[in-house]
Amino acid sequence: KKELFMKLYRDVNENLSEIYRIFSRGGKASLELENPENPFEGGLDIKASPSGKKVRLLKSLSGGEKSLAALAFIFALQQTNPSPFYILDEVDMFLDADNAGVVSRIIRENSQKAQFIQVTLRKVTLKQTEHIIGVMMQNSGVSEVVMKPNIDDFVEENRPMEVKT
Amino acid sequence: KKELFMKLYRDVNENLSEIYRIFSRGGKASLELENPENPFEGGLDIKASPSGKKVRLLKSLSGGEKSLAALAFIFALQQTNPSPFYILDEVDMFLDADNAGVVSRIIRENSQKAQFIQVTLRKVTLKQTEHIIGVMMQNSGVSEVVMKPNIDDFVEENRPMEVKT
Amino acid sequence: VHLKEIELENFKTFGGKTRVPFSQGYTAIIGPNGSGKSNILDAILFVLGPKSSKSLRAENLTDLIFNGGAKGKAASYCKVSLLFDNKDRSMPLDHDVVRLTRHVKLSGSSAGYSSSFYINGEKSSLKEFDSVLTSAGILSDGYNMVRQGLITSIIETGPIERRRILDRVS
Amino acid sequence: VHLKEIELENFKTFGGKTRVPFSQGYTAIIGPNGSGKSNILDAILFVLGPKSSKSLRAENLTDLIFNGGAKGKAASYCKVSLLFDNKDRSMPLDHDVVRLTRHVKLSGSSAGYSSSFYINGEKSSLKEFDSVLTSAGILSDGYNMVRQGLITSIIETGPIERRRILDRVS
Ligand SMILES: Nc1ncnc2c1ncn2[C@@H]1O[C@H](COP(=O)(O)OP(=O)(O)OP(=O)(O)O)[C@@H](O)[C@H]1O
Ligand SMILES: Nc1ncnc2c1ncn2[C@@H]1O[C@H](COP(=O)(O)OP(=O)(O)OP(=O)(O)O)[C@@H](O)[C@H]1O
Ligand SMILES: [Mg+2]
Ligand SMILES: [Mg+2]
Repeated sequence: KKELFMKLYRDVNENLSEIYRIFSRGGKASLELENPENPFEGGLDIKASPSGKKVRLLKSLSGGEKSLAALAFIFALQQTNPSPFYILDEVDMFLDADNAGVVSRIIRENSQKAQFIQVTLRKVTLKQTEHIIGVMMQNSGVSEVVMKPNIDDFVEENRPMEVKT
Repeated sequence: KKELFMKLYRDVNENLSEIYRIFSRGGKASLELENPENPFEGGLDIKASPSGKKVRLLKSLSGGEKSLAALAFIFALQQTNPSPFYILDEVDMFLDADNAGVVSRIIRENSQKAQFIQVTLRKVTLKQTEHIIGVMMQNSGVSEVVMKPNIDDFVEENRPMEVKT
Repeated sequence: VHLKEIELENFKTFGGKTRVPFSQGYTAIIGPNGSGKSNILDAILFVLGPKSSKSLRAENLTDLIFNGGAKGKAASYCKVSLLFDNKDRSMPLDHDVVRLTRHVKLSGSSAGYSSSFYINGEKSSLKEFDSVLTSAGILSDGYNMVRQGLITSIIETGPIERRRILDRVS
Repeated sequence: VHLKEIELENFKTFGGKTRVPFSQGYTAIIGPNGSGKSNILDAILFVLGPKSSKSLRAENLTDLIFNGGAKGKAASYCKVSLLFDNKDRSMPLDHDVVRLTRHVKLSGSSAGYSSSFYINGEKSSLKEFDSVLTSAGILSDGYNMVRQGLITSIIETGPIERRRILDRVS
């Protein structure tokens, strides 16, 4: 049991540091066991340092930085056991334009090998998706599917803030 | 003690149903005590029915519907004891364009009587704010304040999805 | 194998019959708050996922049946079919299209409802579903289905609970 | 009374001295993830808010001191001043501008740091801060300061914890 756990731990840790390096354009992330000798007696923490910053535990990062690290952890877990099919529900919610853009580019790359279905409210994400399905609700409380929704009417666009003083 | 609690409960409940009616363009929301006789022995739930839907407990609403009801609850609490000064950190995160637009319009109205400082990533919210402060981080890991940031470079715009089939 | 289409009948906010075609690659689902986006993902999980109602944001399986919305009549059953393109035969069935159907209907039994499974129209069982999905590598309890709010809960949860994620997967 | 300006010195990511002017009415703060937006709100809470470090997303008060960032040198103190327009005299002090300053510096004492309060440059105390703020109606532990993530925690928390919100306010 401990063997299996430690093998998964090492695999996820390796995947995490690679995925987070790409997500944060050069940052470092790793897992940390509270009790490496007896893993089942302690917990697991995620350490991350966005590029240009010192390494910190998940809880002292900003909202967006935490969600980027947590998403990298989920993707690292997924990589240990590939599936033909993934669903993601508003995973880009806390990310600014740059981060949401990088994440959706990675998903686009992964969608060559597997099917991805993602609920999103972000225009920056829609730039990468190949197909879009709209859902509307009429006053009746019944949902309807719209196969070719007009995107411009729907989602927001985030660009990194330029310092135009 | 019970007296004070019940008075606050009635006030917040009244404020909530009014605020939520405006937020959801016609929906109903109310508080519910698990044990109305001995409130301190039970919990508190929020019931809401977005306009055109049956009444449901918070947990069976959608992500955005929940956050609109929770925000209405917070504003209902704030109304019981007005302050000259409020801070809000990304409260519009889960809302679609319509809902984020209504909320920021209400805050704009309230900002005639008190000062509101809100961190946001949404362009729909910025349409209502009077002043905007930008924050940037250089590679050094040091934050800088930008007094007149160029908004177009920064935030997203959400519009309700029109069914243009 | 990839998902070609979903057929929903009276599932949550999808009153009546609704077809949602899917393509391979990367698909986005967009729409206003409360319009039914996450309900589509719940429909997928209803067939593929853990069979408990809790994971579908419902107290009981009968809460998944369309409740009539604003003014309509509540339905007495709900049904979801997932159609998979099986040309690569990764599902051990000799069909180009495999249609997995789950059906819940109100009934007079003590539980108040009956729940049944079908493969290509023939009565099947939860066990058979699981074996067909596992051989195709479609895990329902892995982290391949990232529900709304999972990211926040991984961040907010304590280290012990976070370690348990690895326990479950290993 | 309204907030006219914040002066930050070595507070979290704000190394060196930074001034942030505010106007009455409705102000937005925008910027990329991790740029320091919530840190500005933490600076306000550092002076007005509950005095514990936990509410400022820090283990200890000394974690609030600028740690040098990527390549810089860690500072040995942090200081935040909030300047309020007091022309309406809602703060019981006979000044048009009231400047509330909180200062934390590393020291050789057993706690490892010292923390001090100033009003318009004169040494003051936490108690005096609280009395000046309360008479102006600026509550720090009420729901007037909605931190990042509060909405999610109200939704996710159980009914008992939710009731406790009313207990605390009443
Ligand atoms: N059995 C049912 N019959 C009718 N409506 C239902 C049923 N079960 C749930 N609902 C409704 O479905 C709605 C939730 O939809 P869903 O979670 O799919 O929204 P969403 O599009 O994901 O929104 P968001 O962007 O806010 O996450 C709720 O308003 C809820 O009341
Ligand atoms: N004492 C300190 N010295 C230097 N950096 C610090 C200090 N304390 C916290 N930080 C850094 O501050 C950053 C968090 O900033 P903040 O929470 O203000 O971001 P934000 O702009 O609100 O981002 P988001 O949009 O993701 O919420 C983290 O990267 C953290 O490492
Ligand atoms: Mg949803
Ligand atoms: Mg923040």
